[in-house]
Amino acid sequence: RPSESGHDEL
Amino acid sequence: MNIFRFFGDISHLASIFILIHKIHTSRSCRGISFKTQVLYVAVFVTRYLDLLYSWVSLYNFVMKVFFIASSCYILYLMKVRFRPTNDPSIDTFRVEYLVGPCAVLALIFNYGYAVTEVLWSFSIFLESVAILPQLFMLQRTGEAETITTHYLAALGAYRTLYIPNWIYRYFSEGYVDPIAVTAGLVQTGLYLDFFYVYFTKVLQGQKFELPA
Repeated sequence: RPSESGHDEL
Repeated sequence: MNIFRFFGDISHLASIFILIHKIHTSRSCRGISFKTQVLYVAVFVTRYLDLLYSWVSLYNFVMKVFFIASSCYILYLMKVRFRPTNDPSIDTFRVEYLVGPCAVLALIFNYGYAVTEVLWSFSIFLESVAILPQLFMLQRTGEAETITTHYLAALGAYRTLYIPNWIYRYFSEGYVDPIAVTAGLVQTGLYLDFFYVYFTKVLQGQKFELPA
């Protein structure tokens, strides 16, 4: 899930 | 990071420089929707709240700060420095029709019920439609300065390049962000009409004019 590693895209 | 995302971000940067350059050289913000620019400030501020508590990379940090600062600077140019050249009477898109539904969607579709997560979702949805007041204005006036169309093309190229980035990330990392992908496809779709005229007219050396 994207949020677990933070949102790395701009 | 992959080449698609990198060039997408570069294209996004370029679009902002083109816009600032246009305003400075023509000493005018004619043809630019203030509402769209306000929406971009809202998009960047709500999305990049994580600047305050999470570190991704220097690249990520610098870009986020740049996007927030430059979008605020553009508002300053439009509302203060070149205020007389901004004509609100043709910038008539009702932004509440965008902000309201995006807020509702963010409450339904998000990656966790935290204020920051809901705001992140909101920013993704809002970004996908933030260009609409600008495109609406273009539709109304039926024409645009060439430099304004370069700005829009660079901005459209940015999210278009994110699509191959997501495909690449799916295969290389198994990474999928359904919210960003869905909104990104919508956002890119909104540019299709514009791209058509841009490629068939502006890049052939003609003026950007919509058929009557």
